[in-house]
Amino acid sequence: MATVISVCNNKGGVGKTTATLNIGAGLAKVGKKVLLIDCDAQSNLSMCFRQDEDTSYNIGRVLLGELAIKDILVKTEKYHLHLLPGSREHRKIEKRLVGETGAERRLLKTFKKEKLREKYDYILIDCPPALGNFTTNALVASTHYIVPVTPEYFGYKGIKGVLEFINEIIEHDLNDDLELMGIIINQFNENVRNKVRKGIADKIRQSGLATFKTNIRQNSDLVKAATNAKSIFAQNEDSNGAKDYSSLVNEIINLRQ
Amino acid sequence: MATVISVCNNKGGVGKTTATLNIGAGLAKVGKKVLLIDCDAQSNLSMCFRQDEDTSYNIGRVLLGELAIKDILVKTEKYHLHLLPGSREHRKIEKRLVGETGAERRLLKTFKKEKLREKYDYILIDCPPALGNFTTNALVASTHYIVPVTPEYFGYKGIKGVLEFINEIIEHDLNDDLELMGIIINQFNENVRNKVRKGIADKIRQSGLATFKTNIRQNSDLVKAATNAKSIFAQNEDSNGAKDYSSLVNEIINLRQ
Ligand SMILES: Nc1ncnc2c1ncn2[C@@H]1O[C@H](COP(=O)(O)OP(=O)(O)OP(=O)(O)O)[C@@H](O)[C@H]1O
Ligand SMILES: Nc1ncnc2c1ncn2[C@@H]1O[C@H](COP(=O)(O)OP(=O)(O)OP(=O)(O)O)[C@@H](O)[C@H]1O
Ligand SMILES: [Mg+2]
Ligand SMILES: [Mg+2]
Repeated sequence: MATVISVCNNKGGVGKTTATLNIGAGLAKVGKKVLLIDCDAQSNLSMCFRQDEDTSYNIGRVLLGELAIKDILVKTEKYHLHLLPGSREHRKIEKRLVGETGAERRLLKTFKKEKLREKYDYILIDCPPALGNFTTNALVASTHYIVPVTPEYFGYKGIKGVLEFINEIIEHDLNDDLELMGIIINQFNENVRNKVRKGIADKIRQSGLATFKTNIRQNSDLVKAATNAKSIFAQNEDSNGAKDYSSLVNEIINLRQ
Repeated sequence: MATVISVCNNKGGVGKTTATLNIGAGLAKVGKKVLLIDCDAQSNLSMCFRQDEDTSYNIGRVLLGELAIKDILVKTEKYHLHLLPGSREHRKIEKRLVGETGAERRLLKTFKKEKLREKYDYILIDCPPALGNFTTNALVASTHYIVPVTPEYFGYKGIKGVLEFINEIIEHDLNDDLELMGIIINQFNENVRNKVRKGIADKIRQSGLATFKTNIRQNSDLVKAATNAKSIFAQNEDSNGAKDYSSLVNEIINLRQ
């Protein structure tokens, strides 16, 4: 049964899409069967697979019951890394979905009907910078969640809001087993002299919340990779980004043992 | 009558809050009467005025009709810079508001009832990284909108989605006069050798969309200022951030002449 991980944080621009892409690619690189799902109307993850951001073959339509998984599934050549694309259409679909029966459990229902968890080792879901219906669907269908954070004041303060939202999902019996896999401290170089960032990174580690040992350092290859619709591993194997995401992937795999 | 400006972009982390705070402070510094409104549940703008992010005295409650402007108005000592705070409560308020009559025009109605546009020269509204009901309310009540963008692939691709959303607001006669005041190219240093960023900044300028002449350079003082709940002018008058935002404020003032 696949481990299902929502990558979420309502703070914008913290590295949700970058983490989903590169954790997914890193897991596939070591032989895992991986499915990525783009639940963000911006469709940035889907752009990294050269998908049209206006495609009507998207996960939103599956949640509405208009399409099946096989209609929208995108496979990559090299590894067992598949994608269920997002679309800008999601903005309107999300509004429609809110009024439907079982609106919060549509993705979970799709997983069950299509036996998706039997077909993969890991399913990763990229969430929008909002705590709306698509993020709810992702979390209700997940076994774990990962919260990327940049060591900045607003980002640090925002963690509480994310956890509160998730507690509500658990309290309302939408998902009893949802567990924080870890906070990723992103764009942080331990040896850089920036006291503010170091202070916030320390606060996060001392908060008692599960936090990955691996920090993801600021690395321009990560930006280049996204622009070139590649994973960091395809962009530059020797980069800090590739090393950090490899180490993070190892942490994730070792958790499951 | 105040110029009302929504600062919006569904792409996260591009500098919406930083721009709202520092344009607002810059306008107040040269003697304008300025009102800032925090329409984001994250309440990052309100944190810059040391407001409690869980306050129940927030603009969301005014939109629901439960409070009046005078119940929530925050004034600063030095200049004529006022704030209508946000709150994390906005997440739940937004869900409730969606079902109410005139849900999209509540802020506009409040402006009229409280004659807010007569009391200020500029009203700036910080929007969340989402195109939901609060962003709609902000845009329906605005004369102009500003879109901060960082010169990165995802950010550039996202501009189309924001403009599409705004066209829908205009098409459905929610606001006939809404005008793009300008795109702000944020975190961009003209002389830095980064070809990717330069290439995207050029594309934005060649797109034909109104774009401010002033680029906002990457500047760590801007991050420090937000952490210290200060404007860039109070943090460090001589910083690149202060110079860039002063120059941007001059462009905005000259537009009105
Ligand atoms: N470690 C890093 N080093 C350098 N740049 C990074 C790093 N991680 C992410 N980025 C860049 O930061 C920007 C924001 O990242 P990304 O788009 O993944 O964030 P996000 O949380 O998905 O944003 P949104 O909230 O809009 O969905 C992107 O341009 C990305 O390339
Ligand atoms: N020109 C700049 N130079 C350096 N840092 C900047 C600059 N502009 C913004 N920042 C920093 O980038 C981060 C994101 O900015 P900000 O929070 O204002 O973006 P936002 O668009 O409001 O984010 P959200 O989408 O979450 O609302 C903050 O830590 C801020 O301090
Ligand atoms: Mg993203
Ligand atoms: Mg903001």
